[in-house]
Amino acid sequence: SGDSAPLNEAMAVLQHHDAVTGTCKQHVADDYARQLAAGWEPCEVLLSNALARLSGSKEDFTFCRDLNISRCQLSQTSSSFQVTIYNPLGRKVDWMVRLPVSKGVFLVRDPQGRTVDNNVVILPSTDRQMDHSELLFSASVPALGFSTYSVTKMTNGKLQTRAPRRRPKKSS
Amino acid sequence: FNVLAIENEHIRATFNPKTGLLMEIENLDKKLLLPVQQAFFSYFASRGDRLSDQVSGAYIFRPNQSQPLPVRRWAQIRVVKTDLVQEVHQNFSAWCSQVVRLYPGQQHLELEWTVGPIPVIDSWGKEVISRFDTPLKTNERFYTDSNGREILERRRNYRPTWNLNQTEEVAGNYYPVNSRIYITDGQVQLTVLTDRSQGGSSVRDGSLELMVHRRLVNDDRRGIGEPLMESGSGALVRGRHLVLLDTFQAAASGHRLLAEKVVLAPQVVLAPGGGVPYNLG
Repeated sequence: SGDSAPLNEAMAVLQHHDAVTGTCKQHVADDYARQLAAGWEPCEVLLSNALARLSGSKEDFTFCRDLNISRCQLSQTSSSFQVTIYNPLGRKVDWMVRLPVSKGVFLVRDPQGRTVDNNVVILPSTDRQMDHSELLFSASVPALGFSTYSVTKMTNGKLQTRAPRRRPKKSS
Repeated sequence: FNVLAIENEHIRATFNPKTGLLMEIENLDKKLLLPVQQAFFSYFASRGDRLSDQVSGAYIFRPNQSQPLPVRRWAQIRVVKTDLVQEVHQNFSAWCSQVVRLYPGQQHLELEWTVGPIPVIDSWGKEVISRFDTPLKTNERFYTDSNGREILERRRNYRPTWNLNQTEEVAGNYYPVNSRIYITDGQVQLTVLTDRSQGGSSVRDGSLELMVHRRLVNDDRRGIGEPLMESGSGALVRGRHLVLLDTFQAAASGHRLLAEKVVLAPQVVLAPGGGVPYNLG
């Protein structure tokens, strides 16, 4: 079961001035990080439950915590996946989604099943072993709601695998 | 290149082709052009001097000289231009790089910086800043916020409620920046939104700086009992500055709406797909 109380508590602890300013001892900083990480985990379950209820579909949701450093196991290894974007703002937003992927050509569809323009950008890296391609597409998300986009990798202009079973899914 | 620029329908950012540094920002809607040079600098931490034995530490920011040193005077660059994004990748050193980015329809310039681990092998603590230099006549004034609620006017070497005897030229003019800092000459305003709380200042007229990372080798004797020194090889930090150029009259509506989008940013959740129908029953 999901629970937001541990993250609430961790956030409350982190109101202390040495957490806000970073003036704590290193072992205290490590403990703050531990409390935040432990608090986030049951929140992911809570969010998964909420999304399942709102979308009417129970999925194996993945929260990519390392997106800021272009790392996400699911998007980098799967040939098809779904991207759900939740907008906590009280107005519609258009948002550029950036996801690390392996090199290739992708087909992106919006919640209405229409094809969405996308680009794969190859990023410079000092580590030549790592693949640093990122998939970009613009997502439109309603106020205080979410949109689900589907991404499928293509080979030689054809879908590499069957697209995930499509269910009528609109922005909610 | 003769001219190196990225642009969309609202903004053009021009880079010096020799140095790779940002040179100019233009608001195409309002036909505003502002020379802006942006680069990274580092203040070397004080170890105490004849005026005071106070060293720079976790609590105390005290650089040992008023002029920071550039991380490098030029950046190795790479340009990426596609239909959906235009980016200039700037590499200043092995521990300092930045991507200047523009998406279609976007009214601000995005600067995604990556700094660290700060080298301290020379036994000098360092505090790294991103500095924007413009010719704006700002009359010793700049503006910082308190969680976006109240923007306060800050005046260099001045306090509104007492006669200040300024003894720290740089640190004495640093203020908390929770979400934004700006400078203006009454006509044009340059605003920088941050994605986290940082220290910021305008040490010279037309200049605006934000501290992005710091690593120190000495304890400042204020009770922590250890220097601000990450264990292992050190921390690598990535963050974003969103830069807006607008008229003074229109700037507030622009940075307030943009800040809302930053604070309440969309959350991305992935799933392999093919889930089973779900309802409460």
